[in-house]
Formats: sequence, C-alpha cells, structure tokens
Amino acid sequence: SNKESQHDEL
Amino acid sequence: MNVFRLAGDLSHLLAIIILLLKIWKTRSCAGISGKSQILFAIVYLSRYLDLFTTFISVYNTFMKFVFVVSSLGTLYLMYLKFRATYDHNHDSFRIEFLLVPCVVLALLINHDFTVLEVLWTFSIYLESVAILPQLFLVSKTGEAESITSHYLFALGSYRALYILNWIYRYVAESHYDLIAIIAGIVQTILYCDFFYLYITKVLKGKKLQLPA
Repeated sequence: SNKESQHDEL
Repeated sequence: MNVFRLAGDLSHLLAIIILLLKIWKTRSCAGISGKSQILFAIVYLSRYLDLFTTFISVYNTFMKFVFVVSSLGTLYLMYLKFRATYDHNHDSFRIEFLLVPCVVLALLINHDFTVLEVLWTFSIYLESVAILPQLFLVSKTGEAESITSHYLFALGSYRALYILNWIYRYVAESHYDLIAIIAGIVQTILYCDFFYLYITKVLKGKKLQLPA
C-alpha cells in the first residue's frame, strides 16, 4: 500500500 | 483538496454544529449517545496529536482544532451542564467491546510501528465503529427526533463523500491509503440502514420510527 508519512486528510 | 473532500468536511462540520445546536437550544441531550460522543472525542484526540508535529495547512489545522474543541464541548454539555437530561438507561452499549479490538487491530495492521502512526490507525478504526452506540440507542428507544436524524445523516454522509474523494485521488493523484479506505467503507456501510429510513421517512416529514 501507499505508505503515508503525513496524513493530509481529516 | 477536491470538491468531494471539501463537501465531506463541510458535512462533518455541519453534523457537529447540528448536534451542539440541538443540545443547546433544547437544553437537552435526550436521544444522543454519550458513549458515541466519548468515542468521537477519543478519535479526534488520538488522531490530531499531529497538530503538534506536522503543519499541513491553515484549513487543516483549523478544522482539527474545531473537531477537538467541539467534541470536548459536546461531552461537557452532556455529562456536566445538561447531565439530568442524559438518557443513560438506554445508552448501555459497552464501548470496551469496540475500544479493545481497535487497539489490537491498530497494533497489528498499520503503516508504520510508531506511536503517532499507531494512534492515527487506532483513530481510523475506532471512528469507523464509533456510531454503533448511537445506532444502538436509536434501536433501543425505537425512534429518533428529526434533528437527531439530520445529525446522523450529515455525519454518515461525510465518510461516504470521502469515498468519492478517495476514488478521485486514486485516479487523479495515484494516491491511496488502504487503511483509511477500508475503514471508511465499513463506516459508511454501518449507516446504510439509517440512510434508507432517513430518505423514506424523515425526508417525507415523518418521524424516524423503527418497525416494532
């Protein structure tokens, strides 16, 4: 999956 | 930011405003599950810890701040100010049955085994099921006031709109986050029965009443 270092959604 | 996400966020914000106004104007939290509100407060507090570590945008920071403050405000109104109107006999869902599995799942399935990331994951899992005590309360009393139905509809629509946002982002930006997507689909499915009743009853001016 697409690893997220920061979550830009709420 | 795309139109689906903005609509989702606004729907989420609308839900919170409807709930606070309902409690404030009627001076009562009858029909509202304090258990669900506790879970939502835990969701926001565990997810938005990144307010201290990561800056994304003024919009992002503002909305996170609003969600945290309003959920704590709702708890204050329910458990302190209008405590006498809280329907705790019907609000009997055992939240540990949701909290414990979400903790375990977040420890097992996450993007990265760090404190902030596991807390973020936990908040995503918990949010997907946090409405269950509220739906349980509605099913126990067999009905919901229309204002409570509007609140639930706005709150349910938010994640449904986020699914459109995720489809858009996958197509337009090749961006996807499976944890958020799967939990968001579960969350939306939990509202389906309610959506059906809302559209067939509440929008036609009838009270939301479950069949006996």
